[in-house]
Amino acid sequence: DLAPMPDQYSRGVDWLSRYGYLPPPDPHTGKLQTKEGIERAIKEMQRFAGLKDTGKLDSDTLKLMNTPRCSLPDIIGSEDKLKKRRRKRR
Amino acid sequence: YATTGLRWKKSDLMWSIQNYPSLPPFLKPSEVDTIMAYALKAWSDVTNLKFHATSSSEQDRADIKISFARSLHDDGYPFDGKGGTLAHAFFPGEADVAGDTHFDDEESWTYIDDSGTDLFAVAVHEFGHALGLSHSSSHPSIMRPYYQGPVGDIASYTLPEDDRYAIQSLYGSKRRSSTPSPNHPTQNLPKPPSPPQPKVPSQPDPSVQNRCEGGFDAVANIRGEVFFFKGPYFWRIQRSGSLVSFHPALIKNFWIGLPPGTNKIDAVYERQTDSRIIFFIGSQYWVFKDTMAISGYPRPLSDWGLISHDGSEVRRVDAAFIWAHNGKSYIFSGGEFWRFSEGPETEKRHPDAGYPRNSSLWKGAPSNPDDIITWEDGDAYFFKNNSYWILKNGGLDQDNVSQKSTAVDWMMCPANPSHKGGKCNCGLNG
Repeated sequence: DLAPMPDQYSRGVDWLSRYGYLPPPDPHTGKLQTKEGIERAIKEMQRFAGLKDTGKLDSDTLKLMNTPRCSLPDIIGSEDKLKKRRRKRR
Repeated sequence: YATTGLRWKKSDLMWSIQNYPSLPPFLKPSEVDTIMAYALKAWSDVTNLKFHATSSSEQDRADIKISFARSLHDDGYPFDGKGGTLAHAFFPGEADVAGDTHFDDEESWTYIDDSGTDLFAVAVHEFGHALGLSHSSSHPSIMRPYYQGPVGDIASYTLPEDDRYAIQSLYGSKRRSSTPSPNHPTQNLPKPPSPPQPKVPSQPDPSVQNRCEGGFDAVANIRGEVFFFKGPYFWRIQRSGSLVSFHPALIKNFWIGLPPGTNKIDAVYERQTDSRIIFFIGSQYWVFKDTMAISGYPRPLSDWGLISHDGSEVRRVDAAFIWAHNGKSYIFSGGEFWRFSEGPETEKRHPDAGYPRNSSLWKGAPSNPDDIITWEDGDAYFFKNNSYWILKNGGLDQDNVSQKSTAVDWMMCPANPSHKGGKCNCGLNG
């Protein structure tokens, strides 16, 4: 498969953040995404969609990312859950 | 499926349409009314929810306010023009926006023809969110996040099974009602056939195993969720500890590759090294990758080299689990147990030296358990009949191992005062 164009990576990362597969970048710590984190997120998105979980932005994955869809995230509020869990722990 | 944990506390919900699509092919307002009514009916057909259209004068009183908007539309979730995001809805709750459903007005909303985006299919999906469902990875499911095209004639549409289980896990299944449900407005679209009598049996189906009786054949902690297998069925408990549904699912519909007519699983566990899932039935075993059996299975139990103290070959497994305390795999059979230090997939295995040992070493737990799991902070949970015992992390000779109720603690059954563990006749209807 043709390697995705550089902007497709950034759009892919935005897409993964928007639909809950990646935690939004944290402005306080400036923490950016790690390569492993992005691969893990891509695999999770591929599994959720029933695609082969290559962990790469291959053509099937890019095609699905461009499919019309519902704008709600697929993974709901993982950080919320984290917060909730933290609250519970506190 | 996935639920959000949010649901309406009432079963009668008001809905209203605030405005209509503004782009060709210009569905008539009466058509949009009917499409929305049927999209809601898809969910009320299988639950006791009832939807009532509000008159234009009381639109703001509606729980589910439907509107067509474009780009930024005052809810913090802008649409993106034609294509891309099509719609969204707000989950149930007390806020005024809860339940509201917005469609991108820059789409070409159509009904059944492929020239645009099918309004009915998207509406059924979005009302799933408005009722408390999240996206599903199942196929088929109307709650898949991606647009899947028209779903056929609205008058005869019924939800895929995954979505039906999902919504019934929030609102229960439809009780037989003496009065037929009020017909929805049916302007201009073919008059719907009279709603089919709900096929929900008035009495629970006796063949469906009762989760409160216990007697599970196998119990397994798979990817952090606990599966209870009994006969041809299984129940599933999420990480949060909540039962996915009171209704069991059929093993054959989810675990693909076991023999047809499978009616008893002996033991199941998830291998730590590669997350494969091992099923034991009689003198055979299967290895699963996710929910599909890997080709080349079943294989004979003799691969495991289980030789009893008296030199006989073991013919079936009682229990299997990974003990979090040391990451080793344990197989129990006939009052004995073997330990394995598992590596990657190999057909031939051999127990660690010095095994088998007598199960009574696991002091305080039953020596012939139905199955065992590691759960929570690495404790070992032994299940037998309708009870379970917890051996705290890494401990073998604990004195005070108390017997607990599987029905009450895991299956969300009411505590039965006369029920002190062991066999109980709950007399519940499941």
